[in-house]
Amino acid sequence: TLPGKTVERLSQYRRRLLNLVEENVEYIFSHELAAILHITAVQVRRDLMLLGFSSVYRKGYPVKKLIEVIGQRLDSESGQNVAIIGMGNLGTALASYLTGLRPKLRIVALFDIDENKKGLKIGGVKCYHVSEMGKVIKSKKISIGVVTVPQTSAKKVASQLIKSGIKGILNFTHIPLEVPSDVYLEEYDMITSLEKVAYFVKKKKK
Amino acid sequence: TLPGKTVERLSQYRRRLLNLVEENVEYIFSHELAAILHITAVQVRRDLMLLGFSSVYRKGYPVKKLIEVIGQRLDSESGQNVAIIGMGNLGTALASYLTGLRPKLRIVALFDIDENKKGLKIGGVKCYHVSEMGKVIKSKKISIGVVTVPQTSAKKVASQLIKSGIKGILNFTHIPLEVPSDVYLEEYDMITSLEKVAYFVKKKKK
Ligand SMILES: NC(=O)c1ccc[n+]([C@@H]2O[C@H](COP(=O)([O-])OP(=O)(O)OC[C@H]3O[C@@H](n4cnc5c(N)ncnc54)[C@H](O)[C@@H]3O)[C@@H](O)[C@H]2O)c1
Ligand SMILES: NC(=O)c1ccc[n+]([C@@H]2O[C@H](COP(=O)([O-])OP(=O)(O)OC[C@H]3O[C@@H](n4cnc5c(N)ncnc54)[C@H](O)[C@@H]3O)[C@@H](O)[C@H]2O)c1
Repeated sequence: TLPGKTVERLSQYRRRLLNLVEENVEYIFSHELAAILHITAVQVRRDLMLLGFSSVYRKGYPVKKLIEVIGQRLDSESGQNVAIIGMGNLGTALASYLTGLRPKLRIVALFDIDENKKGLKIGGVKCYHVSEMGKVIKSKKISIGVVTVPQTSAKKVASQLIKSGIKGILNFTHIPLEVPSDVYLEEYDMITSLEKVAYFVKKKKK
Repeated sequence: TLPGKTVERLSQYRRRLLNLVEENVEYIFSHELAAILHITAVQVRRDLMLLGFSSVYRKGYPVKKLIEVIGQRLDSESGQNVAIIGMGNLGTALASYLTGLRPKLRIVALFDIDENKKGLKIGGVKCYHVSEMGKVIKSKKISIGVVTVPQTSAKKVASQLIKSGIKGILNFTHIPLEVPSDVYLEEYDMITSLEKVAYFVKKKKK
């Protein structure tokens, strides 16, 4: 199993490499990938060796081949089904952004407590009422839940997800969630990215 | 200057510590902070030594003091002004979430190209038309711009921000932006967090 930070970097490399394919770029040097991610070329070369790209390529690393090998390492072969719970501003932005973005991460169901959102479709994916969550998670074999509900509903939604057999939770509310050891919990807070920008802007000013 | 990854950890510690203050917890051990962030207690202790907390506290580290010292290290004393460009789903979610969240990071202006959004207020912050961006950025001394516009407008908005004298950009569109060396650029893609969850769920299954 790869460490979490390595998984993050591989994901970020793939994102960049997919951009390059759109721009018809076929090769890339480690220092070019490094510059985009604010890391060192040594770190990039170490990661790519981990993937089996050991020799030094005169033209640079082959972009399409890198994407393929990262996919073999990160993705589950048969893909995984994902649900988003809470179809407010953040949930809606995520649903329209993530649907169809990665072939092996299928957004298959949306949930909300608001009766008026029942039957809504975003990116072709249907919104169910949260009372149907248990049933739909089982029938659609959903293993991952993305939580974008208000802080006050976070703990309740998390326990409903766990009861339905979910195995991974991405929590966007800043309420700390308790999960059993067989459920993987990840949180992300945009304040961390903003504070990073603020810190380096402050430092540049000096 | 601290490395980017250390800034990220300090920001994440502070987020957790602020939660603990709400729960009236006065002390915390390094292994408790580590568990929440999926990192080692050694890493936490090393970071806290960097902040000057060298000796071992029998009761654990003092929560309020840690928050204060992290603030002294991360924040700019007089605070910084932030603008969000693109008041769609993501921009709106960010505006209502970030307004008032950190005293030293003030959200002072929102921008959108849609005439109908002019004059809208989110969290008490006013939305201006994007044509006023240059003028407002100067008059409100805005140093950081958060970009949540569609992919097609990303490059244009970034160059307008740079022309207005912005010093830091947090880019949520996945279009790579070129910025001059005196502007700090950070990107964040939620797909990275989701791929991390998917990877560890896949690994747990085995
Ligand atoms: N981590 C971050 O960086 C970050 C950024 C922005 C917002 N947020 C957080 O994300 C969450 C969503 O923000 P938003 O702006 O989209 O809020 P919102 O109020 O626009 O949306 C919340 C949605 O959740 C639904 N809901 C409420 N209770 C529910 C329940 N029990 N089950 C299912 N659905 C339920 C509501 O009907 C609504 O549609 C908030 O907790 C906010 O604090 C986090
Ligand atoms: N990085 C991520 O993880 C992530 C997640 C979700 C969405 N996104 C991206 O964030 C962006 C916003 O997503 P959304 O769902 O909020 O989209 P949206 O269409 O709901 O909102 C876009 C807003 O930008 C405004 N706009 C368009 N051109 C503009 C310009 N030149 N200047 C100022 N405002 C302009 C529109 O009027 C609209 O209000 C998209 O690029 C999307 O791909 C990224």
